[in-house]
Amino acid sequence: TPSSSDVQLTEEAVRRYLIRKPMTTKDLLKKFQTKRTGLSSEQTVNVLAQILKKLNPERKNINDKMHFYLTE
Amino acid sequence: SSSEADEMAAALEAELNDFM
Repeated sequence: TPSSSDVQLTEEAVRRYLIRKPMTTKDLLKKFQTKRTGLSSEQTVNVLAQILKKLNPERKNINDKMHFYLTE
Repeated sequence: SSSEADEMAAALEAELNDFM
């Protein structure tokens, strides 16, 4: 039987990460690795893009890299 | 692999660029 994924890519999960600290797209992708969510790479990119568009996080550059963050 | 992560990050940023 397939083991249930231990990580879920949801709006609430993304929100919690971005409230905690600013993250790059790569940081976020690391939190939702395909082997942990059970999603394909394409699904991960599409779902994460939809969630970020909806959350519309603040952006700032840290070390020349764009980071997203949310305030409560 | 890190190159797959790079590709995914690039794809995600490309999707978001239309929006941002």
